[in-house]
Amino acid sequence: MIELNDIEKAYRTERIETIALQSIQLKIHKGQFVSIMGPSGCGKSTLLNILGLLDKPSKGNYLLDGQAVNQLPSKKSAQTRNQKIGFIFQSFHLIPDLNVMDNVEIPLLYRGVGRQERMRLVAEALDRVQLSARVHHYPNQLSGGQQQRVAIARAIVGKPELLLADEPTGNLDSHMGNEVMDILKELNRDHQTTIVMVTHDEHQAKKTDAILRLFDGRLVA
Amino acid sequence: MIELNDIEKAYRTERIETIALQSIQLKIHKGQFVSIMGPSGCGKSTLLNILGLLDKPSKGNYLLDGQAVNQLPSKKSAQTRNQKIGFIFQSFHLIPDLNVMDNVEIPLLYRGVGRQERMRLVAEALDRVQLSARVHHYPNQLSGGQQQRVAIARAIVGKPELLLADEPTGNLDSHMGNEVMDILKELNRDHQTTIVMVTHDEHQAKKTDAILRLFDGRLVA
Ligand SMILES: Nc1ncnc2c1ncn2[C@@H]1O[C@H](COP(=O)(O)OP(=O)(O)OP(=O)(O)O)[C@@H](O)[C@H]1O
Ligand SMILES: Nc1ncnc2c1ncn2[C@@H]1O[C@H](COP(=O)(O)OP(=O)(O)OP(=O)(O)O)[C@@H](O)[C@H]1O
Ligand SMILES: [Mg+2]
Ligand SMILES: [Mg+2]
Repeated sequence: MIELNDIEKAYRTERIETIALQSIQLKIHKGQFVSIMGPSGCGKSTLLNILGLLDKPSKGNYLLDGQAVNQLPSKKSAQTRNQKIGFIFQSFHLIPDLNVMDNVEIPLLYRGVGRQERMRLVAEALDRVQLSARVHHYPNQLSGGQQQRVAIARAIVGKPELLLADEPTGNLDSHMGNEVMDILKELNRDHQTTIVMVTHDEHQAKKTDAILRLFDGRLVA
Repeated sequence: MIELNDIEKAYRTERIETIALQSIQLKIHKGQFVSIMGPSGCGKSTLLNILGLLDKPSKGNYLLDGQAVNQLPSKKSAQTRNQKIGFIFQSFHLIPDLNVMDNVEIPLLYRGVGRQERMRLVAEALDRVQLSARVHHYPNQLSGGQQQRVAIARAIVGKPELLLADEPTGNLDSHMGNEVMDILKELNRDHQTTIVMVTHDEHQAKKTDAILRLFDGRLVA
């Protein structure tokens, strides 16, 4: 489903060039659930952003379901992203002036899902992350872990083909972290969702099919 | 050093009242290093915000070095906070239009520390968190864990009497998480810094003097 060929990503600030990723060669099959681990700053979020069509590589190409997606114009890129991909961001990116319910329904609006069905799917997703009591809260009225769970609910509400999760349990106690992993395992098992999860938690990574390790922008054995 | 007597905190949204903390009775002695653990949403950040004079309790009183601080006018409260307290926020709260160096020096500006000494202390703090190579970066050019480390450097740069850390290793790999714990242990041992750390990581909590557990806003055995 995913093929990365010789991917490189360089960032430039005024003074420094950072090679965030180099020589990335990667194949992930439909329905696989893989983890990505590695030290802080080694390129994990950068890799996930490229997979999620949120960023373009400096070199190399990215085939998603056989289609070369890193060269798409931004309108087509956004369309592909909205239809196929769910993303749990490391810093959540909730919309501050929308309440929990309205934040979670956004992916369904992009797909033109009808109002009745949206209400049902949003309620279901919020129930899965145990936040049904907070539907009318605004993000700044939630704890850190509750914000993370809203981000999770939003990413899974449309049952996307490809789910990208950037440290989805970082702000959660171990019990809630296990609950979140159960949700991801269930999506993978029952809906064949392909999942790429960045995590610092070896305990959670061991529950997935494979662990890829990044170091200084490269995949290592 | 810290005495909380019958502390309660209630939040009200349009529809729901949340009793985030109730009947909190707590004494922490100068130089102690304690952890606070508990499920997502149980009141940990709320408790830390009250300890850090960022929020006032709905009931009860807070004595800091024998002084009743929850009743101080906001100007005096800010003064006490700037002089005595360092805070590592769960969501970092870095200033987006200041680079790393300028973010870290802020507590020293509040204390009127001279330029030469500020440069030296900032360099030392950034070296401790292994970010010397990123001094001119802006927060949005940093990884999640690098942002967390800038927040840590800023909180420790002025060697505060009281350090409040809200999940300081949540975005860090286990190796960097251990390095951060070493920094905190060192401050505690060499400078008698009183430290209250919220964490979801039992492994890190075990390195501290005591673990307090919160559940549904109450301290439990
Ligand atoms: N401004 C607010 N308005 C309404 N409710 C709030 C507000 N801030 C926090 N709460 C609620 O108070 C409770 C405690 O929040 P707090 O941030 O202290 O939790 P926490 O223990 O730090 O959780 P986490 O581990 O997820 O960070 C939560 O249920 C939260 O929804
Ligand atoms: N916009 C940017 N400009 C310059 N450098 C950047 C930018 N974004 C990221 N970087 C750098 O690229 C490197 C990789 O960043 P990335 O966010 O992928 O790390 P990460 O593996 O997700 O780390 P963490 O575990 O801390 O989240 C880091 O060293 C970071 O400083
Ligand atoms: Mg990251
Ligand atoms: Mg919190």
